Amino acid sequence: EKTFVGEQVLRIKASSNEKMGLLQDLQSLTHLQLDFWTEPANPNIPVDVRIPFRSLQSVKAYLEYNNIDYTIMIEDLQVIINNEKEEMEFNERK
Amino acid sequence: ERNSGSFNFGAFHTLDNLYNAIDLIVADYKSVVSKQQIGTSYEGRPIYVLKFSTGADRPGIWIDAGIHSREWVTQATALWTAHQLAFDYGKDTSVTSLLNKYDVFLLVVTNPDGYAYSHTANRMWRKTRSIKSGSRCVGVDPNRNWNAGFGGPGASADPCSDSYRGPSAESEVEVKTVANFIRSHGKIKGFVSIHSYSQLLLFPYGYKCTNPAHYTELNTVGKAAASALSALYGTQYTVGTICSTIYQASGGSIDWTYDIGIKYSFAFELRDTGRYGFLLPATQILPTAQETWLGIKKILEHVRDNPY
Repeated sequence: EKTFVGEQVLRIKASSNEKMGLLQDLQSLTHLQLDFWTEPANPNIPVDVRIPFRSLQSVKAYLEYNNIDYTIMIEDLQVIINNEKEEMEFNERK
Repeated sequence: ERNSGSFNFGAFHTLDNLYNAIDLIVADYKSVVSKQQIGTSYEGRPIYVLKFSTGADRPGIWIDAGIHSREWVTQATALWTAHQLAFDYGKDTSVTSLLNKYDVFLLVVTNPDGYAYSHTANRMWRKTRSIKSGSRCVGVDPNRNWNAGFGGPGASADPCSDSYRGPSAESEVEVKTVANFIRSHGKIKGFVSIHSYSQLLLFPYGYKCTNPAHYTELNTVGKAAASALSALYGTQYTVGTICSTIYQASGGSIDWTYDIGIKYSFAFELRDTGRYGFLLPATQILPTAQETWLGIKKILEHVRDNPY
């Protein structure tokens, strides 16, 4: 079973079309194995990206170098998945 | 003895449990709901649609949910909606008058293989589970696989991409099954596809960035639906065409349905508050379902009152 330990989801806000373009460039870097939960297309809609642990540093450096604002939406994905699992097991027993 | 009234709609469930719940709803509301197997998924799981009907030879309205498997709140919302629709018939005047004129078809789990896989192997799985010879990667994005601008912008030709469009339109049996059902029915007048997340209510087009012929009407209906939805908990939706609201994406279901003449074609992107994404806590299932129902009802009422 695939686990997501240390993976984060960043919520990125591109303030201009130029910065949106930089996010689209990021999307094309397939070796980073980013999972875009919402696509970089419209500056009005935040871009949420799931980032494998080993790509976190590169992505954050890229965003900071380009002055693109982001917040950490999910600190550790596996923690939430574990909570979800526990809740499902509890409901199943109930 | 178990019945649909004792089922916990406020929890996430495995595919087997969802299918059991569907059977409970059918057993409890036999006079209104029946279950039809319309096809079989790539890995051999049944694809069940619930038919809400009170008479013969009626026009129909289609609702499907969770074509991308990891959107668990979507399938949970659809199951709650199924129970509500059955429960409300004969009690709620809007639902009663709707079902006295139209059949409603509700597909609770559009991508059963993906749903099962997201429960057992990869919580973040989005695609189907079909295997393509010559590729190490599995699955197709089923919402890039419809015959609407297939292969155009906003869909990937790379089998390893999460938005891989597939080798040809309707290559995925899950898509072909629904498309065949819609074609063979011949009188579907409304089509609502439920996804999550990002709080959007979308209408065609996505494969091109021009407005549909019925833009004004669809926009008005969409805004009324979003407003009804918002009235319950204040959840704000953005309404518009796929292309103008989010991005250009080809091969989507509601573009296909609109282009074959189903004027009222809409897609919901349900809640997230910006904190959980696809991992919305189960405590949000019921509020999400309740508010979404108000939006769906607005669309259903418009279809009912505006025959074409």
